[in-house]
Amino acid sequence: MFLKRLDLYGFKSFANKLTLEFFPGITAIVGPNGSGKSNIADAIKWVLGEQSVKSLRGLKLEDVIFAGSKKLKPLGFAEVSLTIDNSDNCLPLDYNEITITRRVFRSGESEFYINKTSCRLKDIIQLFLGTGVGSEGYSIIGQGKIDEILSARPEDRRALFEEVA
Amino acid sequence: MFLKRLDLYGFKSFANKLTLEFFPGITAIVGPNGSGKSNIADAIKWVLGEQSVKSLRGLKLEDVIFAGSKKLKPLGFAEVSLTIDNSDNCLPLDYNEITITRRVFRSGESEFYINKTSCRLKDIIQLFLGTGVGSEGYSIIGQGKIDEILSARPEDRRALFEEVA
Amino acid sequence: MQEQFVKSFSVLNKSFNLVFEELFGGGKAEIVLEDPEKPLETGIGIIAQPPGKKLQSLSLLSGGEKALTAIALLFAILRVKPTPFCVLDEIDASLDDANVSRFASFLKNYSKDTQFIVITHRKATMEVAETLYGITMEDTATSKMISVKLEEAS
Amino acid sequence: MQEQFVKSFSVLNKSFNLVFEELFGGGKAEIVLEDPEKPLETGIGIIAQPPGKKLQSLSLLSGGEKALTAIALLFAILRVKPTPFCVLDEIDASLDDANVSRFASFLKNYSKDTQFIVITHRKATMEVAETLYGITMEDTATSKMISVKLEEAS
Ligand SMILES: Nc1ncnc2c1ncn2[C@@H]1O[C@H](COP(=O)(O)OP(=O)(O)OP(=O)(O)O)[C@@H](O)[C@H]1O
Ligand SMILES: Nc1ncnc2c1ncn2[C@@H]1O[C@H](COP(=O)(O)OP(=O)(O)OP(=O)(O)O)[C@@H](O)[C@H]1O
Ligand SMILES: [Mg+2]
Ligand SMILES: [Mg+2]
Repeated sequence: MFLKRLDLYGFKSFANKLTLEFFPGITAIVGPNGSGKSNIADAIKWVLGEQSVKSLRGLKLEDVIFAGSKKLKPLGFAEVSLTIDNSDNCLPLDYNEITITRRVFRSGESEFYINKTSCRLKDIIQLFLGTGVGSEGYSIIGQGKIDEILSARPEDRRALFEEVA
Repeated sequence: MFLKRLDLYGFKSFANKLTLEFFPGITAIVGPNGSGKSNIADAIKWVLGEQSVKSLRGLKLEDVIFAGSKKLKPLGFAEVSLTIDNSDNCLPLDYNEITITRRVFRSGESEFYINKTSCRLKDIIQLFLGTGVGSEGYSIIGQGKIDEILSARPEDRRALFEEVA
Repeated sequence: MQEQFVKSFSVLNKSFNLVFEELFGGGKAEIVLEDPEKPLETGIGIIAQPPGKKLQSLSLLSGGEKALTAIALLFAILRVKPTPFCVLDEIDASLDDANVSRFASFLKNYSKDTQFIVITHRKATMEVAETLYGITMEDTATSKMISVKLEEAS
Repeated sequence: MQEQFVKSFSVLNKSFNLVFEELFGGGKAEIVLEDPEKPLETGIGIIAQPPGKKLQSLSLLSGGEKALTAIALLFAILRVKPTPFCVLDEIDASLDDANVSRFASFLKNYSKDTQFIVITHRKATMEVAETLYGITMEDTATSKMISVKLEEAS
């Protein structure tokens, strides 16, 4: 499989809707400090089912919703959609293209969709089991986190190695 | 006061004696990964009386002694000397120039000198009390450590702020 | 089950040593089972020895050497069990120019089997990307995307 | 004693806000006593709001913004109670080019009162140094010093 598109709306610093298209190979994201690059990595983590607020650098659930700025009002919800090319059938669903969507409201209410069909968070997590994608995996290395692969205590590394072996 | 000279012999990657001269203003140390730049910062920490092996990235006391390489034998001791201009009498000693020396042998034996006179570790630490120099201070910021000033828990920050205020 | 793990572990170990040698231009590295008698429970140790240097604890490695060792382990894992995509946020930050070039060509080679999305400030890494997105803050303090040419990107 | 601390704390707070504004080109920052009733025991909180942005927890700041905020606090401390010398090991690593230039000119200004020894890979930081030392590894895996010209240093 490969990622085709990421749609961000109201997620962290993305008050205006942004669509990023991805292609096989290497996509580089560049820009000044504080512009929103790591927020894009957070968005991918989040839509794939990340449950730890701390690992998204937040203190509470609603920290992922655009909080407003000097000139803009806060938004009421955040939504991220990730569209995946599944022509190789890597994901166990009978579609060539799969879009997963996650939405959270200030009330704390959450909604999840796979190809526009409402589902639960665990259905999304289940979908990626065994692919190396997800919080126990090694497919998303956050900023400042590359050393952790080495500094983890020997017992803690097991989770990673069991995913691999 | 200001630093005038640093002499390294047998300290970490400095198998051959190296002398660095410093002047008022800014001195930049540059070079490739693993060349020994941070080892210089460690040497300054160490000669000023650092007692924590861990804060010098070691596991045991003798980790600061040149351990040898494929082509060179290990050395039997490490020695660092720091020469300081004290014309403004910032340090409470009646010398215009003060050289502090620290030496450690593989046996674990240590020697300390202030201007060639043998002394104890606590004499060196005592000398810098109140100047902001030393392990509770803010005069040496190690690699990857700048964020710690922010991420320390509010109670832990007290040590730093009490030094300042 | 235990046999499967030990076998995969050994494959990963060989892969790690190979990748480490390529990235460092020599030296050697290993992953070890701390207690080979209990492969499914024991902790996993990492050993790394840059070329020409004596084997010492990981903690004594430099910032850049640690990062490059971790990158070697990551690529070793990807060689043994590629993920479909990989998001890397500034993992090249501590590398000097020589090392970031080597990292970038590694990325290029592995990108045949794995799709990479890399956040970076380093020119060498940008140069191996086929697609480049620039993100900036508007004066309303919200993020937007701009098209980027490589000359102005770093 | 308590009065002395509260007074110095307030001076440091003003200094921090000023330095933060200069480094970020706006915005505001504070250090706060968590319990003003117990100034000598209570924890110390840090608040930082980059220009144009809403005030949020420090954790949500970007890597570069956190580093710059920490640098602002360090310089604020140096302004209030300068140390004779300061050793900085790659504290500019996360800063983009615009921010590292601002950091470098700050360093230049403060170097009248404090002697700085900086380890860096960044050209802007090297350019404000009066003395430049290059360190490399010999093939015997021991460190040596070489004289460096600025053009080849970064
Ligand atoms: N919920 C939110 N609402 C509005 N802005 C937010 C929200 N969460 C985070 N931000 C803003 O996003 C910015 C951080 O963005 P990000 O971490 O993506 O930066 P970056 O481009 O990775 O920068 P660097 O190069 O320094 O790592 C912060 O300035 C923060 O104020
Ligand atoms: N006791 C020792 N004997 C021999 N070599 C040592 C000893 N202690 C550390 N070293 C070597 O010093 C090197 C690390 O040096 P240092 O941390 O100063 O690098 P650096 O120049 O700061 O690099 P970077 O730019 O990556 O931070 C390591 O390769 C390590 O092998
Ligand atoms: Mg970032
Ligand atoms: Mg270093």
